[in-house]
Formats: sequence, C-alpha cells, structure tokens
Amino acid sequence: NPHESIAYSQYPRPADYPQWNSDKPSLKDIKVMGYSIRTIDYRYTVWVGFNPHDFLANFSDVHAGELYFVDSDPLQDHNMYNDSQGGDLLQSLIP
Amino acid sequence: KDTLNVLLIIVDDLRLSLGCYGDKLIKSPNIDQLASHSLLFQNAFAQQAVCAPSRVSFLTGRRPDTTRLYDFNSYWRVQAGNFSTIPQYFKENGYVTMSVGKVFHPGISSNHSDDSPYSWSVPPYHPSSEKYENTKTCRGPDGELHANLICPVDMADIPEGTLPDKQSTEQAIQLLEKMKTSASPFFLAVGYHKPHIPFRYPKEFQKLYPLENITLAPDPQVPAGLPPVAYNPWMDIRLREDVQALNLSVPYGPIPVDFQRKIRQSYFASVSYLDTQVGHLLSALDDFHLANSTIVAFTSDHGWSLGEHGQWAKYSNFDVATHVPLMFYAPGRTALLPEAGKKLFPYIDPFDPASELMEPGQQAVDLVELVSLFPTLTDLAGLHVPPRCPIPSFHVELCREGQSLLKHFRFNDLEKDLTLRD
Repeated sequence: NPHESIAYSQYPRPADYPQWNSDKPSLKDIKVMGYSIRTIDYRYTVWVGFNPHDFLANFSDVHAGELYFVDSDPLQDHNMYNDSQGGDLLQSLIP
Repeated sequence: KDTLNVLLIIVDDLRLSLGCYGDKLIKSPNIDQLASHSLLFQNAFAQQAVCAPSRVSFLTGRRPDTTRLYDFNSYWRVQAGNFSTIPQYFKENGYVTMSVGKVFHPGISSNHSDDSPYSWSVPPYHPSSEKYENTKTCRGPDGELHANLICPVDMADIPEGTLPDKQSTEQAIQLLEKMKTSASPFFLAVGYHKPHIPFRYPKEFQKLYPLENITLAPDPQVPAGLPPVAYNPWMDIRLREDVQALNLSVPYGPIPVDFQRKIRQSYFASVSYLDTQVGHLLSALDDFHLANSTIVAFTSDHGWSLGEHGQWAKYSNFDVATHVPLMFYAPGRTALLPEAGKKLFPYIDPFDPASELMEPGQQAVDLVELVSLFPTLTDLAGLHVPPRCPIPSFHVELCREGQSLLKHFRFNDLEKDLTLRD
C-alpha cells in the first residue's frame, strides 16, 4: 500500500538562524539536525539538538518543526506544524 | 554468460526537471526514452540533499547517521565502519568494476581515491577538462572572461575545446567497446557533472529555452511559517562573479526576477545538454549489442531549488532538494528485448522538433529511498542481496539499511506483452 511507504531524509545546521556556513556546516559545527519523514500524504520534519561528538540527536530538544500536507499544499509553503502541536493530529500521523 | 552487466548513471544535482517526470518545458528525449523502457519511481528521495553524504549513503547502502558523514570531511571506513560499497560487492562477485566522472564525491569523503582499490577494478577516470570548471572561462557581456554561475560557452573558445561530461561519455563508450567481448560481466558507473553549478554548457542549448518562455518558480517567496533553521542561504552561488555583482542581501536576498529567470533558463539548458550525453552513451549500448544484457540504473544524488521558497541550490529538507529521478531498465523484464536489427536507445536530438513524445514505461508511486539502490541492483543482477543491517551496524561490513525494490517490478505485465507480441 503506497500509503505505508516512507522516505527519511535529514539535514544538519550550525545554528537556528541562517549564517555563512548553514548550507555546509563542518561536523564539529553541527548543532541542529533536521529529520524528515515523508509519506504519500505529508512531510513532517523536526529540527532537534545534535551533539557532533557522540553523534546523538536529542529529540526532546526540538528547535523547530515543519508539517506540510501533500494534497492541499504540494509546494510545501504552508507550515502546519504549530497548528498541529498538542492536538491528536500528530498521533494519527505517526506511521 | 547469462550474468547481466550493470550501467549506473548518476547525475549531479538533477531535480525532477525531466519530460518523463511530467515537466512539459524540458527537452530530455533520451532520458525520456530510457524511462519508456524502464520502471520509473515517481517518489524517490535522497537521504541528505548534499553531494558527498548522499553519495556515500547510497553507495554503501547506509543512512547518514550510520556513515556519520554530514559534511565532506571524513572517510566512512575511518570514521564509522569498513562498509562495503555497491561496486565493491559486484567486484567481489566477479564483475569488472569501472568508474567514469563523478561517482564518489572527490576528496576526503572517498579517501582521495574514489575508494580505490576497494570499489574499482581499474583506476577511476576523471575528465581532464574538469580543472577548468570553476575558472574564468565564461565570456561576459564585456568580452572578458569570468567565473560565473551562468556560463554558456562556445566550444571553440574554451580550454581543451571540450567539457567534462563530453569527455566522460567518450571514455565510457570506449570502456563499453572494450567490455563487449569480455568474458567477465561489467559494472560501469558514469557520473555526470551537469547540471551542478556552474551552468557551463554549449551555448546553443540556450536556444531551447527562450527567456520569454521562462517563468519564476511558482512560489518564489520565503514562506511566512518557515522556521529560520529550515532555510538554506545558498551561499555557493553567491560566490560566482555574476551573482556577486548583484550585491544581494544575506541571507534572504532576493535575486532580481530577471536574473532568477536566467538561472532557471541555464539550469534547463544544462539538463538538455546532459540529456544528449546520456543519449550518446545509451546509443553506444545498442551499437555494441549490450542492451540485451545490461541493466541500466539512472538517478541523481539530490535535487535543486530553482527559486522555490526563495531558495536556490540544495542544502535543505524540501522536496525540491530531496526528490530525485530514479529508474531501472532491466532487459526482458521492464521492456521486451529489441528484435534483431532494432535499437532500444537510438540517439534523439533535442533540437529535432519532430522527436515525438515518449510512451511512459512502468511507473511506481510508492515512496522509495536512494539507500535502496544497493539491494535493488544486487537483486536485479541475481546476486545474493546483503542482509538487513542490525542497529547499530558500525561493526558489520556487508549489510543494507534500505529495502530491495524488486517487488515494484511488474514483470508479468511484460509477459502479457510477450503473448501479445507472439
């Protein structure tokens, strides 16, 4: 069932705000990692604290989030993450 | 004798700007022709939208959190584990493995050796004209030479009178000719540089995309709800002379709209130039009677933002940066074997207005990942598929974190065609 297929992506950042090395941070400068779950229906991304020394992401340290629904927002311009916080929406999304 | 060869074509920074992915503006007849004989995955995603981490990830079949390569500065065999690669596995199974152009990212991330000797039977080939890619070879309106982002060139006016991808195609065709009589099967990986920046291509390709036909991205503004951490400030293109001259503000720009359209025009022109190179390569497969015995896999390492969300380049988690073309041609399985004397991949000139629209081949909508390339190629070639990786798997040399995509190949459709044909 195509609705069960999932693709994971990730991207590192040196800081919460864009800076000269945001595109290509060196490992030692990575402070945040954005982990994405992409399904047929949505893309859900959390940007969480990341420790480059032990390569560990801290999922309780959420710096920001993104949530886009493919059908209603295929170009991913309307971030629904804040609207979804706390509600049971997220529970229903977790595959 | 029955072992299938493998031709893996990896294109640098190619987003879904292809006819076979529904882009009506793009002239990519040769890649569209490949797609018409292939299984095309409409929803394939890279695991990280930047060169070296993505390439090391799919060539080892491990995710970035396992290769521990998020930048360009470490070699997975030192940093994470002695993970086998796709070419290494084929080499260990009796294949002659060869690399042309940009397969591994050059530098530390592939041990300054394209991971030789582990991955390759012969020294990898790199086109000599690559060294001019980022030098002042772009003739500006002032008649001077610059190191620009937008760089349509007159072939007679550039060093060596050639371009890296042309040289790579010539080298790959020579290798195919050598291998056509070899007793051993081959695994040939060809890595094309375009449409990676700078957009340096034969200037005639610009005529395929008259500027008046080029629109802006459908959503060229930075979205209001976009967290700043999610935004990539496209610092690499800002370093090019023609972009520097625009004096853009950091980090959000914007780029003046006429220059945005010129960037898009030159990206598309680069794609059509690349398409001709793929066309010559595939046509040679036919000429050497190898199309019946060679699997062809076509993909890119990640996509590229062309102004969407006010962003350019890759470096983000947006679909335009992670969504990649992915298709597999398997002889006699995704397409009937060509009848005697007929060609599967005749070269098609993108300038030829008569080149008709291609019939689509098999398609799959399920979401898949580039990390599945390793198990899928081994499965298609009939080799033993490496086992799934345990978590963690740093201590395991041969395993895979992606799943084989063979279940998406509907070979029985072909059998129907066969009976129809009979």
